[in-house]
Amino acid sequence: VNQQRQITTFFAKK
Amino acid sequence: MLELRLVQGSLLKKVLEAIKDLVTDANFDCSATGFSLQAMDSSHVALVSLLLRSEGFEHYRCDRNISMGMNLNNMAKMLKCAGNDDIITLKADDGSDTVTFMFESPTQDKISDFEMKLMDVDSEHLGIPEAEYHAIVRMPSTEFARICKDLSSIGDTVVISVTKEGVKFSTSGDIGTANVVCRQNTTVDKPEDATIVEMNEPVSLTFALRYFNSFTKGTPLSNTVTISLSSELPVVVEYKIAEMGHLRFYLAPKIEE
Repeated sequence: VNQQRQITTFFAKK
Repeated sequence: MLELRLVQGSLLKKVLEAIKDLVTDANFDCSATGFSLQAMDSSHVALVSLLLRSEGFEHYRCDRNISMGMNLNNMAKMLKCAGNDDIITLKADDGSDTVTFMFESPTQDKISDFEMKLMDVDSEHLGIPEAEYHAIVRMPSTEFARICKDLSSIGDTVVISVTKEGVKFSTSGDIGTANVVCRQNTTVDKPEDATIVEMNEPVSLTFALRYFNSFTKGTPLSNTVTISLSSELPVVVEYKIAEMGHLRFYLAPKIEE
């Protein structure tokens, strides 16, 4: 099953 | 003091129409560079990044960096009151909790001002690293919108695959499956009608179609759209805003557990 990732998994908080 | 005069006011109207359904509240940041926004949707799956460079405004005064929290639906309501040919000026005084939108008709015979309350918006700025993408597809924005709309009547997710052959959009659902292949095509009368597929490495990624359909609300901003893909990275769907900047949508992929 494909799980939806979140943007925050890829881009860190500044 | 902030005063930004945008002769082509319709651009701002189009930007708001493109993002208001994806993001509810956001901070508009104003600096010497320009007028910008970065915001995520409520589920933190998609991110919007807008830049309108200061040089693109006829008059751009921003004495110090400020961040103005706005409800995008309310802002869109106000901008809907501007005519498509109107000049739009944004004004805010230091420390004020309101922003004023002034609309001038091209012949200067009608001038309106709308004052909107600002709000505190909690937002986290994410650092978007420069990335080398495995594949970059440029195609007519209306074609991309058509594909997203068509596929979403069949399935909920789209697999975008880029190979030497071109770019393939695939979906499947209860009623069946669909594949749309777009090949590179540069033999067109107008450059904006071309489909250009730049591939460094083949790439295949799965995304939720409903977000793509939301992104295609940016179609009126540009004749072309650029889709940048890399394995296990968010896709970037970019609409260039002529001579001013861009509206970019980032969408996290679905990845097999």
